[in-house]
Amino acid sequence: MFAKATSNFVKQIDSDGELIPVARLNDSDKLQPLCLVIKRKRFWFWQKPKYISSPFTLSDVLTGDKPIKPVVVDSDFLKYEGTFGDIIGGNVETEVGNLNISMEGKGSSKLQSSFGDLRKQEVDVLHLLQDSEERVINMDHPFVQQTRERPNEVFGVLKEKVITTQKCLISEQVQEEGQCGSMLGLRAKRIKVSVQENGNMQKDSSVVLEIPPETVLAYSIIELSIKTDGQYELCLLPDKCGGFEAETRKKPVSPELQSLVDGPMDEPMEPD
Amino acid sequence: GGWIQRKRSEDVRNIPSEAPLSVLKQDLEEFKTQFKPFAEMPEDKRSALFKMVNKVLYDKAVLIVVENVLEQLSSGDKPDLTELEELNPSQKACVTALLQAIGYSCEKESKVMEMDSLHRSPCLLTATHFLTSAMQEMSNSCLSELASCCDLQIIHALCSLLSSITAEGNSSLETPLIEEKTFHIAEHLFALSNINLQKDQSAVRATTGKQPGFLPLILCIAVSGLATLSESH
Repeated sequence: MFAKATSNFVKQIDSDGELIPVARLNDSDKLQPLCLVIKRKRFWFWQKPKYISSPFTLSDVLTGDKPIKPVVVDSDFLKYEGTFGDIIGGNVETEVGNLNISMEGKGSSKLQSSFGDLRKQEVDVLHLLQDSEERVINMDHPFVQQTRERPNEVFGVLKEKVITTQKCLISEQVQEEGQCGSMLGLRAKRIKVSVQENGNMQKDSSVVLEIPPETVLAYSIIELSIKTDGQYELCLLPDKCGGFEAETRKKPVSPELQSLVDGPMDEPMEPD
Repeated sequence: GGWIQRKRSEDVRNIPSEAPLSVLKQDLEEFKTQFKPFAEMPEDKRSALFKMVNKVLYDKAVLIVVENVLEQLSSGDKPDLTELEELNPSQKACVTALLQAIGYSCEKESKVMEMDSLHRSPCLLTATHFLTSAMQEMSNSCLSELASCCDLQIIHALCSLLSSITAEGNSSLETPLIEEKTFHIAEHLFALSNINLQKDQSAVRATTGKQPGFLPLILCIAVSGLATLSESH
């Protein structure tokens, strides 16, 4: 329900934009400025990437002791009240072979999200660029190593987030009613319970969630392009993609050829 | 996998807006190749798999778990079954039955085990993953309409409609889509996938919407896969 509400919110205010809806309420605390988020590219090209929050920040995976403290600009964003609902009613009668199938379904669902006044916290990218100069990622950090092993995963740092400022409510009411008559055990549209032949069914549900202040509803990231030695670059343009530089393994060169290039070698090269 | 790799290596083209749906005709032919393992299954097994997939259409939570497990199996990773454990017993049974239908068992110690090679084929895994991942990208309402189309057995008619679209985007309407109510369901399903269907007596014109994204392609994959699965010899 929370995922549905945040997804509707992002669709309304930033369709095809950079904002990523938060799917789990539990992730909200982890989504702090400059925290590391993994972007996982999916198997097929049409699939939307997945974003996985982590308990680490950029500073946690850098070499050296000096942390990068984000400069965050806080601003009013908007006030959001959204009601999404649909009423479905239909009567279908069709003949399939010798069977006559009739189906009647009525249903309504209503999702109401009253997020109220929202604020936006944005990292000052110029400061981040300056602070990132000559900083290097610790490639031996277990989190970096494990992410690097997966070719479809990219690091991103949290650039901005949209948060609630007060307690707010998300409520969902579902009302479903249906009638089915056929020689087959058909399920009526949108109704998940199985039905007896020529049966009636009704299902209602109502859920209310109270969301605390400072809950993150959506965020955006800057992808990181990381070289094998740990140097990193912030991908500031939308078409610039991050990732880990592939390790190139030097081909073993025969000692004779090597001597022609570099002069005689001190030690023979270990075969790979 | 050749088609997928080709698509991955080249820049993915955008589906043009307000264009005849024939722009996807070549893709539709490719999908038929992807779903060949379904066509080659014995009829009883294919029918069992179709029933499982049809069931999954009604429950997005189950669909998400199925797709995740299949993605991990396809990538050669050990599946993480945490999400499976969070499902209720009937949803869990649905996931395990579907996995079993393609040759994977997940009963022992919550691990996904490969059944003997007679029951399992990597091509079948890829085809099922291809279908479920397309379904997963669909909205709940779209899945619900697709499920209705399966129940009303009009998936084949939809697939023929997609296959017979001319360069101008026209196709002739066949039974059972001639019927007003059935056509209305198809029209709604297509509209949810950013495809406009316009009926003109016994013909229909299909064009992509203003901002189609990948949704028309996703619908074509789902319809093509479900049609192959529900085909009888």
